[in-house]
Amino acid sequence: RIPEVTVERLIKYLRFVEEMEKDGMRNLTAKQIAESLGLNPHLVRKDLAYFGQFGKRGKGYETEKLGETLRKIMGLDKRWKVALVGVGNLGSALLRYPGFKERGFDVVCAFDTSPQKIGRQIEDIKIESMDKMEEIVSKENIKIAILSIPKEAAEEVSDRLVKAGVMGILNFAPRYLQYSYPFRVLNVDLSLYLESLTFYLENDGKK
Amino acid sequence: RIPEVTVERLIKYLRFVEEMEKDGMRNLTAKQIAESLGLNPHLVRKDLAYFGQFGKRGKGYETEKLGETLRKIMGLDKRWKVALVGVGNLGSALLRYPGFKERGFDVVCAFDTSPQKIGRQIEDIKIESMDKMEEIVSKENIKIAILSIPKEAAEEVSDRLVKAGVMGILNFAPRYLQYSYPFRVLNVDLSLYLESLTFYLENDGKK
Ligand SMILES: NC(=O)c1ccc[n+]([C@@H]2O[C@H](COP(=O)([O-])OP(=O)(O)OC[C@H]3O[C@@H](n4cnc5c(N)ncnc54)[C@H](O)[C@@H]3O)[C@@H](O)[C@H]2O)c1
Ligand SMILES: NC(=O)c1ccc[n+]([C@@H]2O[C@H](COP(=O)([O-])OP(=O)(O)OC[C@H]3O[C@@H](n4cnc5c(N)ncnc54)[C@H](O)[C@@H]3O)[C@@H](O)[C@H]2O)c1
Repeated sequence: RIPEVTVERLIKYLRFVEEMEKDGMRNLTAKQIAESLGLNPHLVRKDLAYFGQFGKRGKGYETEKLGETLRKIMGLDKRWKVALVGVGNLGSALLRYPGFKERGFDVVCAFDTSPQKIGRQIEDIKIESMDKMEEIVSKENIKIAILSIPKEAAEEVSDRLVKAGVMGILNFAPRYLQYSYPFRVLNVDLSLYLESLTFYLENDGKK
Repeated sequence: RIPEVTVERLIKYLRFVEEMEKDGMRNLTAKQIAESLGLNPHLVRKDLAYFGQFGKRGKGYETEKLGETLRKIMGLDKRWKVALVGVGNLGSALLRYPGFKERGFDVVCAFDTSPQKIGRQIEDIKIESMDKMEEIVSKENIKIAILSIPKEAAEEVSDRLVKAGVMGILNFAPRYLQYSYPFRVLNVDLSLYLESLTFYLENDGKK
């Protein structure tokens, strides 16, 4: 299994390559990619070679071709349907966030248990009852779900999603979920970003 | 400047060390830390040695002492006051999230421009008008702020925060903000997590 830290690097490479594509850079070297992220060029070459991407000696990689390959490796050469469960504060903010659509993710359905919310419309999505979740998720062949529900409901809801055919879950509820291969759960904790900030505030200016 | 990817590794080390502390492991080796994250033990040793953490040959590191040192390096040996700007859907979810307090971050004040929201109370925080932001942020000596406002307001609000003494900003608005040393901005894009999921769904079972 490819370690999480490698996947995070690949995503950062893709973001950098896409920026360079916009700026019209025809070629990119491992050194340029590495410098943008504070990495060792050797590591960048190793990561890309693992996927069969070999640059030309001295010229590096063709930017457009590298972007295409990385998008394909990441599964971003196609669009993905996403289900969202729990349309409270966080869920409503995620439903309205334009970033998901821009990166190829279409939230196509949303579910909640609250009678006041079921039937309401946010953006162009009608909030459905949890009773309909399995039927809609399997009919639409949805492989990814976002959980923005209270932690007490997290395990039961994720079990139902996995049984209905979902393979990947983005879990915001503060309860650590884990499934065995081939299911994948990413447990999100936004305090990680605050911890990065305090690291910088503590260490900038030292050493 | 320490690269972002190194900081992210250190945070993951700390999380692993804290888990081992809870499990009562007295010693930890670089190999054990590395294996938990799919990393090369050499890299783990190099990262820790940069901060003067040298394990004993064959025995590794004392778990508790390593945890203490990592917390100190990350600036987590003290609590941090945080200001939140924009108490809409996302802001409300962040104000209620128990994870921040657990990791040492106290959101002590919140600001908004909407007359309907100013004066309201969420958790034990009264939503203040944006007119009072500079006064409260500098009086309370707040160094970190979270932006959960529309993108059109992001630049103007972050400039005001930096002038009022804030050093680190966690920006959720979809507009890329950048400041020069010593100010730090982390621009959050939650679609990164969805991209990790699609990578796994695409690559699990291959190779
Ligand atoms: N990981 C992070 O960094 C982070 C940050 C903020 C919030 N959160 C978490 O996200 C979750 C949502 O937060 P919020 O502020 O939006 O809460 P909220 O109470 O506003 O929303 C929760 C929603 O889930 C619905 N719900 C409850 N039980 C359900 C079930 N069994 N099935 C489907 N829907 C159900 C509720 O009706 C409500 O609409 C919480 O668990 C919170 O702790 C995590
Ligand atoms: N980065 C991500 O992954 C991600 C995910 C979800 C939402 N978002 C972004 O987070 C932001 C908030 O989203 P939301 O759904 O909570 O929106 P929202 O409209 O519900 O909330 C915005 C709040 O900001 C307030 N506001 C507007 N202008 C302001 C100003 N100049 N100063 C202070 N407050 C001001 C509004 O009164 C409102 O309360 C948006 O920019 C959205 O795109 C980002």
